Amino acid sequence: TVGAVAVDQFGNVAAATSTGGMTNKKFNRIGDSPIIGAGTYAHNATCAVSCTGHGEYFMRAVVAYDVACLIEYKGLSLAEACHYVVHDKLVKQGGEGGLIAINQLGDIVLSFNSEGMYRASKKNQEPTYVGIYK
Amino acid sequence: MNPIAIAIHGGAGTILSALMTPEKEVMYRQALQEAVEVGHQILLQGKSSLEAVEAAVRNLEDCILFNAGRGSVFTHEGKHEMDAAIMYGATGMAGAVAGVRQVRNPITLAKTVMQHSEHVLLVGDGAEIFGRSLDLAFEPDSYFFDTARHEQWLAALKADQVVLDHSALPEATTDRKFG
Repeated sequence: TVGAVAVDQFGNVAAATSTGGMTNKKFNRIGDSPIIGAGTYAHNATCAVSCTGHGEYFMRAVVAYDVACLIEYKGLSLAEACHYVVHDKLVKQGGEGGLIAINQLGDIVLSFNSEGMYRASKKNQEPTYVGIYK
Repeated sequence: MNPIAIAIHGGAGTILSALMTPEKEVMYRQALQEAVEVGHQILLQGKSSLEAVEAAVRNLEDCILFNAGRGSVFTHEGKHEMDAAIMYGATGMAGAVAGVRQVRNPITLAKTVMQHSEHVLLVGDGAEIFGRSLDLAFEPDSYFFDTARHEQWLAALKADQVVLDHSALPEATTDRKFG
């Protein structure tokens, strides 16, 4: 699975996720990536989120929208909302994976709770960050 | 002026640290750097975040290293079924496709659903017919073939397991650490 989140000079955010699914998957199984609110979500007032991981858990927990709701209704910061969902809610349910998220201010969060995560980000003219969590 | 920023992530299709050679790591880092800078350049040109995320994901879909687009893993039947979604925070509009085959860039098909239909999610051959009707790029199965993925598939078949992007290969299962 791959994904991107971005904010432009007008303050508009966007999210995109694309996946080849799971090796050896059967019965036309679909994961969270194409499900708006589960694997992909964007709203200017809260954040843009793209998820990667064990899709069934991300669907049940409606992860991407859950992050936005914690910001909108509970007033959490982007980092707090992402950390709570990925390291508390998901882990308790046995869900492996992570997400990337961004808001209108250009705050970037790269949360994950398992190995095999590949990340990169770039803000304004700052140096490009590239990270592989093995 | 609002800050511009972009972040990307990539799952590599069951490549674990045990299988990650220094040469491979350089390739992955270069691919990630290229994709994030493609998206960042679009933001620098004053274009929208929607165009930036699509361009960055297209770049990753075209790269055989990642489990999406060209580098997609094999299904049980030895095929490639792809899913994608895109959403724009300014309008709340969204587009998505699921279970599509032979589409070169599923993320562009998802954006086409958003911009040229009244739907959000199209699946299977209906989504493919929609994409062909708008002249999107399709590729033969051979375009999606990769030896490493094929070996992962054979290992998963043998172990009768369905394997995640980042989880262990059946025979390469090692004690897993969690971030």
